[in-house]
Amino acid sequence: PDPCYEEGGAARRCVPEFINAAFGKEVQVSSTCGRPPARFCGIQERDERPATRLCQVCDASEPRKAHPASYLTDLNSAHNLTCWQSENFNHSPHNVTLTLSLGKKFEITYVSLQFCSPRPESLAVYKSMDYGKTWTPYQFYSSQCRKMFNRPNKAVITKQNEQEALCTDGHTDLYPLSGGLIAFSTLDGRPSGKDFDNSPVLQDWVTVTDIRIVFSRPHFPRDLAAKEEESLTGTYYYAVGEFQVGGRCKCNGHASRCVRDKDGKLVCDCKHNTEGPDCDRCKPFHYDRPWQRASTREANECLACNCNLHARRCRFNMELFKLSGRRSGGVCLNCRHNTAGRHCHYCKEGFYRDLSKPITHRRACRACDCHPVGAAGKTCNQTTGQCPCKDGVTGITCNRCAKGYQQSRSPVAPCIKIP
Amino acid sequence: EVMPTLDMALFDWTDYEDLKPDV
Repeated sequence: PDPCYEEGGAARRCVPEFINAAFGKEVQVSSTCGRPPARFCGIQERDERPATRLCQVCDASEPRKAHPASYLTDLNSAHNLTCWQSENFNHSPHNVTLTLSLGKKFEITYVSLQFCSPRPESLAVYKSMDYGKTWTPYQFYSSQCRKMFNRPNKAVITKQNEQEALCTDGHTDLYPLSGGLIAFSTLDGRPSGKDFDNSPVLQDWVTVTDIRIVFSRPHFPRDLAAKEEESLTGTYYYAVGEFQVGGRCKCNGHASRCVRDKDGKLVCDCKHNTEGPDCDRCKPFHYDRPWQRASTREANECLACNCNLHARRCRFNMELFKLSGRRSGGVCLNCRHNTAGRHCHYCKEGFYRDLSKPITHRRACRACDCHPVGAAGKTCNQTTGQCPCKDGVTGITCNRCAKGYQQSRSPVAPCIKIP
Repeated sequence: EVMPTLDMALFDWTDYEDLKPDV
């Protein structure tokens, strides 16, 4: 069964499955260790013993010692956590950027990072909705929000500023030294999150095509509690084992899956007479009401114009839609088969309705065929086909003299009264 | 009684050349 339709055929809202949209995707990183090979030292904590320094070599040419960006979005195994790692650096702040392109609009619920190094002291998340052309702040983490990002710590979100990036000092502790998590929930704490269907602001807020993470500042020795720990560090790096973006391919409630098109691009498999990469418009000839996103209560499918099989194109007219009580706004274009009207529902001038055929029949309108001399015009009654006859002329097409009249030689008065 | 259809050949178009149909 198609999840976009009820068993009886009625349309209903449908959405693609919830996935980790980052999985298997390439992440552009501004720094990766191993070219040339470099020694790096991490701090290990084991039970309650003092922290110890563990040094290894990062070598991009040797798979067992490499830490490429592909490790950010590969299969996450608890037994063998593979980590991307930046180059070493010894000054602060030091920016390292991760950029993930999803290749399509997604509606995301969370962004999470699991670290192999200590978590950064300051970190920013940005989003793009236009495939990386422009970026907007999504979330900041820092123990010094005002200094680093010029934002207050843990600002209150109201209905008036739901599209504002917050800064928090949560998730920025030095500990754990490895395996720490930073998770940003896009709707958490936003008042309209409970009424997401009716909040275009939040629907926009969760829409992304790209995510950018900027690690701004690592933890430096002054943050370490003990002096002995200070001696364990000296160079710094960022390392992440798992970069996840949880969400759904954005199809506005009109598709249950996303597929690759012939160019290999990810697109929605649109239903409900919609089309576009995100099912964001109505299919041609389905403009009887404006496009709308589906909600849990209403599928808002696009409806075909009613042109009685006499037109292939139509357009939407908002005035007519409002006048109809928001029921129908389609206007047929280029009515064929001698029909006319916004629904091609009557016969054009010079034709009349053949009531023996349904209006959908291609011969539903017949030519008036008014007599060139006997008729006063070429337009007949659209229902009966009766042509307007000159004085003394009769017949549907005005082709005979009436009783008591006879044909004259004058084309202006073709029938004259018999004396 | 069914009257005959108008006979186009009987009309005199001399003064009405501009009204004369193509048929």
